[in-house]
Amino acid sequence: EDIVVSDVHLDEQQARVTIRRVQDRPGIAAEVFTAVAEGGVMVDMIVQNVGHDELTDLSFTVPRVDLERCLLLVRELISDWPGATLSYDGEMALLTVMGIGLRSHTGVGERMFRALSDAGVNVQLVNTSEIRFGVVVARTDAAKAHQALLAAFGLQA
Amino acid sequence: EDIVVSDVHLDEQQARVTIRRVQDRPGIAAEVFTAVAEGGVMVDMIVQNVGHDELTDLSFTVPRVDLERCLLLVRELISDWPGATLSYDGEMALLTVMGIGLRSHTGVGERMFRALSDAGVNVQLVNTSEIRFGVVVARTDAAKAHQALLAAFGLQA
Ligand SMILES: C[C@@H](O)[C@H](N)C(=O)O
Ligand SMILES: C[C@@H](O)[C@H](N)C(=O)O
Repeated sequence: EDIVVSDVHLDEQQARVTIRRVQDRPGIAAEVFTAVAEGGVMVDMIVQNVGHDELTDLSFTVPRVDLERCLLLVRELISDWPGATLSYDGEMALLTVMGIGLRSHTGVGERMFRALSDAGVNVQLVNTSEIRFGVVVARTDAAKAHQALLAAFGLQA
Repeated sequence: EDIVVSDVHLDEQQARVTIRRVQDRPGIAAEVFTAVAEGGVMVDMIVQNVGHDELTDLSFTVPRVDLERCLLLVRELISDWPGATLSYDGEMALLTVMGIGLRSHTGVGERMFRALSDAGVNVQLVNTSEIRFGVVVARTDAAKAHQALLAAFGLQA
């Protein structure tokens, strides 16, 4: 049996920024990430789900130490965007399941979500690809979630 | 200067499924992806943004040829989920910018979004990590978006 999942990484150094109800039209993402980059804040993960009523929410993560500066930049940018609101979470944790063929090997995603569910951990954001499953959980759940995933994938010491 | 972006891949073989207004509590993602997996449908990408009012939306992509079967599975699953609705898009295209240090090398994200914006392409979903930026666009924009990104990253023949 292939060793599909090679590692589960816990990152507690990030914070989430969400701009809710942005216009879902060309140019918005470019404006946001240009402003953040020009402010010297590095973006790690971006998550945007499908919009409706021509609006969508745009979330991204930055180093926790840069959260306040990032919020200043974004607040300035969206100050004249009708209906857009800013929210953030300085108490998040990012768990990353890494490996190969995560999609094509059945059961990895289900096992991850089942392990988190069994541990009572709520999944706040999800961002996956074939080689990397990312889930955001509350920092208060981080250790428990990390242990649950390590155990689920047989990576415990 | 490092060659940071190595490839821009276009995938027109996927379809998107979105369950709107699912309960944002432990166990929901596990139920969805267990049901889909048990139905023999392979999931490629999962995107979930942060919830509000204890609800969130859950999107994922599957091979276009499996869309109808997937919708049957999900409809059955959510039939007694109060307020949850199912939507889908059989006409999406997934563009993936691949490379190394996409986050730590400044400008890659901004360049991608600016190129798509300049081409008039709307970004429907975003799913990124340090080694892979994924954006979903309309299939009618696929060729134009692919060309714009190849050009933006100097990968044109
Ligand atoms: C929301 C944002 O991604 C927008 N759809 C854009 O294309 O820039
Ligand atoms: C929406 C879904 O991800 C839910 N929060 C869960 O943990 O399963």
